[in-house]
Amino acid sequence: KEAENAHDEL
Amino acid sequence: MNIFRLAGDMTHLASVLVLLLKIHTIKSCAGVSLKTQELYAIVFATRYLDILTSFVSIYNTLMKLIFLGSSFSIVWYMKYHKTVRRTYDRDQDTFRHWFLMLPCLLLALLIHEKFTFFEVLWTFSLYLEAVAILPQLVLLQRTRNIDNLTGQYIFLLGGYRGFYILNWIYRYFTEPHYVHWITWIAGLVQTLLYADFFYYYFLSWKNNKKLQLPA
Repeated sequence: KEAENAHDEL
Repeated sequence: MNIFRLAGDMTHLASVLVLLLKIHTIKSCAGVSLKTQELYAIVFATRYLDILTSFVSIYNTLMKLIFLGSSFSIVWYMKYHKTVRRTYDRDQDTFRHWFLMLPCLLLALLIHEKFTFFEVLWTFSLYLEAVAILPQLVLLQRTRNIDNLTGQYIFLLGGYRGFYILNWIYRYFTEPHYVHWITWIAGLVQTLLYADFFYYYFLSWKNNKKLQLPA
């Protein structure tokens, strides 16, 4: 879930 | 990463390169709003705070550095470069952009995904980016004729978030639990703000005449 929240978009 | 997001990032990259090219080669920023450039520098500064803490990919970090570097150097050129700064029409670029920041900050404090320092600033950068183009569009209506490069810059800047909307739709259907209403609504508002510009840009392209927004 935590990884999900990390913003992976610019 | 999907083709829509890549297209969006490349379009965004192209927009900042077109603007840097214009300012660096013809040493002129006529028709460009410094207020919008300052807002974009703040957007990137508050959005990429995690550049040192969370590593996503080489591409992600590289693009963040490019957007940070280009936005701050454009502001520097327009404010401090001895030749370029003279071409900045400050008496036309009068949008009170600091008044845009406060509502965005308040909204970010109210509506966010997580109430943490980084997340609130990240949400603030989303809201601010949605309205950051307003000073530029107001300036466009005031300065009758705009050169092609400035028109292309705005067109690409508006188009990139349109590609991102396609990316969000794609991710919604391909990734479970991928739901980010705040990002989606801010991105939609941002793209809609360009609607009338796109219309007049298309007309000028179709009739092959100078781009002019109605006063």
